[in-house]
Amino acid sequence: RFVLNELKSAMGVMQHHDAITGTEKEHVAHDYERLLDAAIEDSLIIARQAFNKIAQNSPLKPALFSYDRCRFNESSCPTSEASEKFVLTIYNPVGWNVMEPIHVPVLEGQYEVYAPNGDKITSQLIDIPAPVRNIPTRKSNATHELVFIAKLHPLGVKQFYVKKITKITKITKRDVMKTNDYYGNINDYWKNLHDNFVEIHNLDDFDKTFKSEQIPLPIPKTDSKVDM
Amino acid sequence: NKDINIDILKDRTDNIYVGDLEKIMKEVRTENRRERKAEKISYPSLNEEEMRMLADESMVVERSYEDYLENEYMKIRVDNTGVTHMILPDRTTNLKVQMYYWTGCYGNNTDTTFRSSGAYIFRPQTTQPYPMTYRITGTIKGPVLQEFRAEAKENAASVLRVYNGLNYFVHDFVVGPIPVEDKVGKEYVVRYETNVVNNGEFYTDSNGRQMLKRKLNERPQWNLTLEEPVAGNYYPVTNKISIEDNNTRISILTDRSEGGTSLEEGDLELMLHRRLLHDDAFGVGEALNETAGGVGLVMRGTHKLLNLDPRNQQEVEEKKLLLQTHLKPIVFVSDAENVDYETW
Repeated sequence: RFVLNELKSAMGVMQHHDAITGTEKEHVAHDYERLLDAAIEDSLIIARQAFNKIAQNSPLKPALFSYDRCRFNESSCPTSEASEKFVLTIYNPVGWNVMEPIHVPVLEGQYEVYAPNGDKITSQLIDIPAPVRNIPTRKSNATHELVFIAKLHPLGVKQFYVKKITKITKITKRDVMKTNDYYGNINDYWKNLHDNFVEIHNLDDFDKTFKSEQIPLPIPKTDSKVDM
Repeated sequence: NKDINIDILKDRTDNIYVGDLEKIMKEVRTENRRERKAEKISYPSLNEEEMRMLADESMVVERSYEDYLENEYMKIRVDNTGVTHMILPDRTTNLKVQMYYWTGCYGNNTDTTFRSSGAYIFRPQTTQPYPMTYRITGTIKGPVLQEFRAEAKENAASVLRVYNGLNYFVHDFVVGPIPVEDKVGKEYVVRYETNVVNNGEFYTDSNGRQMLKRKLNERPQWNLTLEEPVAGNYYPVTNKISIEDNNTRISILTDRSEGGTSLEEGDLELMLHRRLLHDDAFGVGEALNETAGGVGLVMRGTHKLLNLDPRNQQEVEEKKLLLQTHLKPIVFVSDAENVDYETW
């Protein structure tokens, strides 16, 4: 209750006519931002406690999971940018069904988004436009936004599981065979590939995944004296 | 765009759009580029970067460029000049999304006629705003959304977006920092220009209380003579502004409170960002010139454009969308490196 009171108190300050219209001095505006942000951040404790309570007996127990709020207002989110698997917990505050486009800032790659029932849902990766001219821009590593449409129930909470499916996609079977010629043992290569890049376990899967001719895989460095 | 000395641009009454930029590029290419670059006197308003932009063939837009953003509800036609039409199953509306800027007055504040435009007072110097010149930067089409991107050299960028399954059109914009090197304060607005015959009438939600009808240069209670023909027609828009005629209602849903009006027939205008260099002497004691990061504020926002038939009684749907624009879903992100899909 006391953290909610802090937010109520901050909202009281924001009723001042200068705060409403934006006619306050610049340093006062910054103070208002500070007050509101601290109050909103603190009141998220309530949401976190609720989610953790729900998740207590599931694999998403609090020891493994932390619910961080990302506002996405400048295409920046430390968690989704740094992690290859993350969960989006989305709360719909209105009392009817909502279809809301969700934009998540991520690094370039291939991503899959799963709805709460485990089904893969349609998503799209779009690049974040470069800043106009050379003006200072957001502080974020995100280069793309992952977009999907979340279908949310009235006042409901839904979780979406997102995973990056590969680090390097631009390789072909021919490149692997070429590398095999160099090293003689494709099994070692597969092990390396499996451990480091993609979840592929046999050549059939490989064929299904990478059918087109693309940019060659960078070949590991070898002794320059050896004439290949 | 004020001083470019090319015949095609001499007619100042025309706005300069991407199509004109293309003509400039063509001229630049046909001449010896090096000579042309050295001849800066011919292009006094272009800096090095803009000269490079004009000479860069990769930025040339094809003359016949025409594309559509579409979903199951609408088709948006775009060409060299940007968006031109919104095509719905039963009707087509002309639509242009154009950013402008007003320049702020500078006075000594001794009298209302010498008042500066400032934090409290919106007082533009001219009765017509200056249009921004757009450059198309790309179109994206995919299974979730289709979007059209453009940017202006005045530090404004627009993304116009259509999502599959959603019946509204989204304008996502990043504006600023507003350049003030010329020592002139500016106020950036966006206009949605349509062919709706609204007879000077438009509707704004009066600080969230109710939709009120506004009429250009009129007040319902008294005879009005406006000393400020532009600012006198601006009204607060908390979430929604709309115009309508017999078969079309265009509504813009904003993501925050803004100033809005309809100064021209069929237009909706919303103010996005302001940067002014003089105090208006109404008490704040400083100019509205916020310099976060040393360069001025950048703002990012979203407008949703709804095109409905007023005869279809879709008010409830519109109000729901309005509320859910204000009360957006709250997203929490959790690192799941230790939780694989099967466990989840």
